[in-house]
Amino acid sequence: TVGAVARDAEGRLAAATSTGGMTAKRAGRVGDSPVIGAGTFADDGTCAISATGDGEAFLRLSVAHEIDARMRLRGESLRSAAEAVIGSDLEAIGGSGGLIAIDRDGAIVTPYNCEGMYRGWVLGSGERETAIY
Amino acid sequence: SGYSLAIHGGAGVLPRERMTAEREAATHAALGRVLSAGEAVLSGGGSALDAVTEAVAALEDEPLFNAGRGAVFTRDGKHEMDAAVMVGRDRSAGAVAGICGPRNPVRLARAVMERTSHVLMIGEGALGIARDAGLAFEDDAYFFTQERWDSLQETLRMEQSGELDDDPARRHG
Repeated sequence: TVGAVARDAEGRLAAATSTGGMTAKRAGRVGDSPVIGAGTFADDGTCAISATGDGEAFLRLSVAHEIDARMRLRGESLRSAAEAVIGSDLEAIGGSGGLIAIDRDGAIVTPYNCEGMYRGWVLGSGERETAIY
Repeated sequence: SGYSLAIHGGAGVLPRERMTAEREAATHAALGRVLSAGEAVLSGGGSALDAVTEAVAALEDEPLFNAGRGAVFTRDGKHEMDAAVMVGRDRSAGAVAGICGPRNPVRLARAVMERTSHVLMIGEGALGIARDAGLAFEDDAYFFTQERWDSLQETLRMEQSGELDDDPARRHG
């Protein structure tokens, strides 16, 4: 699975995700990537999210929506909400994976609970990095 | 300039002990190319939607990652791809599932958002939107990579022999 989240110079947010699914999956099986609120989400008031990992677990937790709700209803920061959902909720149901997310101020978080996640980020200020583990 | 862009190529990373220096360098180089594709939009004043569309299309074009031409195989040796886009301004969204043919499934997800009143479309109906939108199609050979084929054979063999492990690198490509 691959994805991107962005905040443009006018403060607009967007998210995109794309996947081939899982090796040897049954025909017809669909994971979280194309399900809005699970693997892909964007709302200018809170955050944009693209997820990767055990699709069934991300679907059952409505991961992206859960993070948005924590921010919108409890006033949590993106970091706090994303790390709680990936670090605790996902772990609690035996799921593994991660996500990239950006908030309306352009802050980026990339939590994951497995060995690594292919990821990268670039800011208008010039910061730029790619990472694996 | 106030813009920010993040990308991911999936959580199915190769375990450290199997990661070679060449593979690691190739992966960082691919991620760097993708960041450049997305940043070229943002630094030119383009929209977040255009930036994520171009970044994910670039990721789909990289055979290293499990999407587009690097997509993993189903147990029947075929490809079924899914994609989605969403815009924060008004929560408009487009998504496709279970498709194979369009070179960039993310562009089809965006076509669903921009050319229909729907959010999620599957199968032949979704492919019809791709044709109407004039999106590029590829044949099965374009989506074939030996590494993914080998991974499928290994997974099926392990299932047969009852030794299937939980290796995310293999499962998630």
